[in-house]
Amino acid sequence: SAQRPRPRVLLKAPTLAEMEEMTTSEEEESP
Amino acid sequence: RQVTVQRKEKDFQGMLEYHKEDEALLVRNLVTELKPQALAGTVPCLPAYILYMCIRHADYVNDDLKVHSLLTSTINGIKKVLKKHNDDFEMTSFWLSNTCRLLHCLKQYSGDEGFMTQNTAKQNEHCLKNFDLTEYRQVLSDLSIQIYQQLIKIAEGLLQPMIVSAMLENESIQGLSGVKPTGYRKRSSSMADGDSSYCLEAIIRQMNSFHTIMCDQGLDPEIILQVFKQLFYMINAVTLNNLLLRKDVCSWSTGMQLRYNISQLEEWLRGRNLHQSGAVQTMEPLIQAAQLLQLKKKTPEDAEAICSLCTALSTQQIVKILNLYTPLNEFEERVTVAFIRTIQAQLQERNDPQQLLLDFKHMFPVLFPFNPSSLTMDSIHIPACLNLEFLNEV
Repeated sequence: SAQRPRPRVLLKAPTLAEMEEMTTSEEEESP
Repeated sequence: RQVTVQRKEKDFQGMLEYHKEDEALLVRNLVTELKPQALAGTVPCLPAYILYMCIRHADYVNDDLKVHSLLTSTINGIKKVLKKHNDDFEMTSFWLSNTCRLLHCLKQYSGDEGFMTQNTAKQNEHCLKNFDLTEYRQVLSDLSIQIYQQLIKIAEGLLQPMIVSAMLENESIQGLSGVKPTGYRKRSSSMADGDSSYCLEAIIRQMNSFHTIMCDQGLDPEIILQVFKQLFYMINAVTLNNLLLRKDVCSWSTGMQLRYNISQLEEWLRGRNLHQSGAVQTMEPLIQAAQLLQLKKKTPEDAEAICSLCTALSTQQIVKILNLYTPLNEFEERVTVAFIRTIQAQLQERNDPQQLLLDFKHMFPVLFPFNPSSLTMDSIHIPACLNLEFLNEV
């Protein structure tokens, strides 16, 4: 019988807005 | 006893490997510092395919942190380029094409059967093995919407200064100037810019340029159709709003010129195979306004004809145009108050919106239909001009 493929692991992603916040705070932290 | 193992030259499996410390260089050379012109003559959306091949290798070696990191850096890189070039149509269109293509790749090679129906057996071998990137697809889809909005804003900014003079003021029909209402000083919306005026040809030239750029960059045809529907709506709204506010253009001759201009735009859409976009339908209020200027406005039958024709104009707009209508000469009569009352009486049952002017900033919602590629990853060649020698083909 055909081998069933292993289920893929869901990679959690931040939303675009969260990504934006992260980048902004990183920029603020850097001198 | 010695065993000799003959090693077969390994085939390229359509994956690209890189060291984690080269990620910043990859994003710099492929995203933030890349000039779209450098890729002329290569496969459209090459950066998207290269990025997918890098993601695929990180997936293949089961390195979730590498996948996270590359996707985040890429998305932030694209946003940085867009911010820097927020008035550059070519750059914005380029990143819309590539973001959409990357999104399509993440669907086409996701392993979800719904997205694999058009894949070849070879393409199915290039699917992701370990990770489900559904959430990143959502982020890329949101990013695509942002880029699309920026693209429309740039295109509108380039077209808007041309609209009033090209659509309402410029006289391209020979002999029409002799039948314009007299006593009005020539007015231009762009008077502040000196005597800059545009003809319809300028609008068409600009749209040709938009269309050529988007096609060359491999932007999905469905998105190109939506861009032109949006731009035609804006041309319609800006022209109609000006018509509703300016007595000097509410005349039979402007109606004639306007109808001619709209037919030229329709012709252009057909010539570029964009007539399925719904762009002409967005011009319907303006088409009807042009006809209203040309129709007879005297008898109850004329009123009936106007009411049955002008379905895309509100009562308020019809009445305003009739009030502003300027006779060509002493032989043509003004529209009478009684005629306008007849129209108002006939239209009173309509549940029309109250505002007179159109919202020229209105945006239609954009859709990005799935568009798989027939290209196979192992056929993609990376040109030397990209400076990506540190990527290893696997």
